[in-house]
Amino acid sequence: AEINNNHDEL
Amino acid sequence: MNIFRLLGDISHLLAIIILLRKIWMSRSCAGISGKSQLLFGLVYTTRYLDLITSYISLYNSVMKVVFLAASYATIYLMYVKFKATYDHNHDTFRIEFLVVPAVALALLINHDFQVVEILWTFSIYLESVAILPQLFMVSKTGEAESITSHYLFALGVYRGLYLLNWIYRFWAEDHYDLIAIVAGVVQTVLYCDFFYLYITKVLRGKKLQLPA
Repeated sequence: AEINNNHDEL
Repeated sequence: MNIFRLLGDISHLLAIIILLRKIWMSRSCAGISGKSQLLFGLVYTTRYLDLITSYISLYNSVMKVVFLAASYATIYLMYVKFKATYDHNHDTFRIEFLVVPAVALALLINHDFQVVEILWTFSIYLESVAILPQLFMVSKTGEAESITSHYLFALGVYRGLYLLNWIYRFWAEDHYDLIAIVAGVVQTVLYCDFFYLYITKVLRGKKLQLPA
C-alpha cells in the first residue's frame, strides 16, 4: 500500500 | 468517497453547526472552551491551505470553506460579540502545551519535509488534542449543558467514523496514511470517557454531570 500524500480527506 | 467518511463529514458539520447555533441562539458561550475553538481554527487554517492550490472535488472545496467560515464565526462570536459571556475562569488549559509538541512532532515525523506537508501534519497532530481544553473545562465545571454534550458527541463520532473510513480504504483501495490513523485513534480515545457518560446519562435525559 502506498502512503497517501495527496490529502483528499477533510 | 465512502459511506463512513461521508457520515463522518456530516457528523463533523453537524457538530460545528450545533455549536454555532447554540452560541448564536443563546447569545452566550458559557460552558464552551474558547481555547479549543482557537485550536480548531488553527487546525482548519493550516490544513486547508491547499484550498487555493489543489482542487480535489466540489464537495471537498465547499466543505473546507464551510468549516473555515464556521470556525472563524464561532471564534468571532466567542471573543468579540459575546465576549462578556466567555467563562475565562474555567477555560484555563495551557494550549501552548498542545501547540508546541504538535509543531515539534510535525517537524520530526512527516511524509515530506515541505511547508504545506508540515502544516498538514501539524494540523493532524493538533486536531487529535484540540478538544482537551473543552473536556478539561467540562471536568472543571463538573457538568455540561445537553446541547454542549450533543456537540461533543457529534465531534467525537466524526473521527471515529474516519477510523472506519481508513479501515475501508486500506482494504478496498490498498491505501493508508499512518500519521492520520495514529492521530485519529488518539483523538477518538480521548472521547471514550465522555462517550460513556453521554450514553449512560444524556441519552437517558439526565444532565451530563461528572463525578465530583
